[in-house]
Amino acid sequence: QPTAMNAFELISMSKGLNLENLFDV
Amino acid sequence: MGCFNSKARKQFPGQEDPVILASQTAFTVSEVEALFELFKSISSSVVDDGLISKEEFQLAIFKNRKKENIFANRIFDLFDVKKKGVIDFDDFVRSLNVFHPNAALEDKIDFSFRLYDLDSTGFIERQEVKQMLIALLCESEMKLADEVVETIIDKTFVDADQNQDGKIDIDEWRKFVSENPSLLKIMTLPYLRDITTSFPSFVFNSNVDEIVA
Repeated sequence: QPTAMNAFELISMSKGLNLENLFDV
Repeated sequence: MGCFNSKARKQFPGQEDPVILASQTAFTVSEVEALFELFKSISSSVVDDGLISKEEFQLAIFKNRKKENIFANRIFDLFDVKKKGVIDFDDFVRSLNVFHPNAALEDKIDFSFRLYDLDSTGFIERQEVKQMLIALLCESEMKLADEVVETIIDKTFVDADQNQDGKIDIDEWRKFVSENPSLLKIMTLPYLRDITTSFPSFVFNSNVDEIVA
């Protein structure tokens, strides 16, 4: 439930913050 | 003798000595060289100029060069340590160093604070949090009514903004993430431990005479 999470927990789900993709070359 | 200092070293063309970078980061010389293989791949994906542009950075993250994303933009700006509009190899290694599993917790806390302090005022402000939440909702196609978003932000600031002045400073952020350690999960890339396995070709391009662990 998004409403049970704090704002930063939600924000950290952004794909733009997932740097693991950098290694997928 | 098994010592990389025993012979004269060549340098990466136009780049800092991998031995120096290794001595100033959590990476070994071999890992810095493996990172150079990754860097070459990303920095040549649009224009082969030995620098990572924002377009190349977004292409690496999203596999789509046109995809604009507030968070990828912010990470690019933080990686662009010298504020040249591009990421060079030194920037790349020193920034990724913060994401190493062995990097200092304080560095991870500091980087994550600057990540969310979008306008670099030294505070994470309510309107920044709202801007990031709305961006996340758009990206994930999740729909929440504005009053629900406001409620989430209200609750977050009750917990994080200890002096209740409407903004989160670095000390408040440090306390908040210590109580919510999952927030720092994005600041560690376990993959960095295995970087030499992922880019074994660094061995053929090594500029040090002997590879040391």
